[in-house]
Amino acid sequence: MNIFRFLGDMTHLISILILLLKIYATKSCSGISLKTQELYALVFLTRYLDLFTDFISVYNTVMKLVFIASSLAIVWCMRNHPLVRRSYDKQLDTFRHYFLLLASFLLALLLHEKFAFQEVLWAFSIYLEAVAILPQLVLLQRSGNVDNLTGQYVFFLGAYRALYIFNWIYRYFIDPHFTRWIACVSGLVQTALYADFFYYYFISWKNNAKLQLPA
Amino acid sequence: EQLQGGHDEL
Repeated sequence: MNIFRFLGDMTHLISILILLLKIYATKSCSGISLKTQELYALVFLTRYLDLFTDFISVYNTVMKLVFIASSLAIVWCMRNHPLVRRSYDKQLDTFRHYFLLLASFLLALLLHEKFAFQEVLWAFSIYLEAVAILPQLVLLQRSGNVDNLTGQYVFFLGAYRALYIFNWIYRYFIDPHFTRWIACVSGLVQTALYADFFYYYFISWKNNAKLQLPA
Repeated sequence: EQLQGGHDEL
């Protein structure tokens, strides 16, 4: 464990707590893409298959459980909670995320560390996570003004993988045999997808203005 | 921490 990865995990946890706060406090999920949340739930379920077979550390196990439980709780809430589901922007959240599923799965069949069930699904979860934010970013562009908590949520979500990139650089210097090309390249793509969001987030922070994404 | 496949990260 290194400081970059720890900060990355904490940033990821903060983003989830912000989303839970928004949904719990405002009983609304306006501006949140259910499709992105469903993709994240799938990312965690396919990545943490080793939850009960490989024990790495208490921290690792606890964080995996928190990520799985929170992502499922958010999806359940957006689908079934009477107040929350009514605020879901169904007509705006129209990204065809099944293509993301298919593309990630096909790529995982081609590119993986080992052709084994758990490894192919692990690679699938890495590729899927890289593109899972797309429905959310498209929804933000369509819904124009972005409420504060939603903006913070997306910001921390993007920042966590950027910190992981520093973690991979650090681990490479510590141990040149440490190569995680799949996670690293996907992490770069994932962070790059946030580039324009980070730009508009920075502008809104500098001008102390509301976060506006161009349509 | 290194596991087979090195999946020690979240």
